[in-house]
Amino acid sequence: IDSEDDLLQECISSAMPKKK
Amino acid sequence: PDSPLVRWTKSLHFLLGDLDGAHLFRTFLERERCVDALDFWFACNGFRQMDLKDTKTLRVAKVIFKRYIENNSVVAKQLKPATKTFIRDSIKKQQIDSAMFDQAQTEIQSHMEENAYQMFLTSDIYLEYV
Repeated sequence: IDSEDDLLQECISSAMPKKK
Repeated sequence: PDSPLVRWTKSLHFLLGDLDGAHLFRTFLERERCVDALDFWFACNGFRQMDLKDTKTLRVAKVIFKRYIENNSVVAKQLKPATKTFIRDSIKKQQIDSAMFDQAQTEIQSHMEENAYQMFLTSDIYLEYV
């Protein structure tokens, strides 16, 4: 099971702008 | 066409839509001790894209609530009481919706636009980068 930190980080990262 | 640096000055939306801009703004917010507001803003966007049928989505909603809203963080301080109550009730009833953080995100975004974003555009971090 993912830790809370991992879940949150994954969620934030999924919304970050992608490299051009 | 405008360079990314020029676009950053047009709106917070442009700044956060650019990887370098988002990173530089984050560096600035870390120094100002209000980086939670930015992380919360991106977490709201990430949450909106999640699959509501996935059990992970409820867990993520709970983590966002616990980290940013339930405590006394910069995010919690900037949110209206009714907005926090709405999210608390949604989680308690397990009524998870893609838009459940939208109002909170709007409030945090307005606060960033009026405060941190304006300060960022005149900060030495930004000016040195330019």
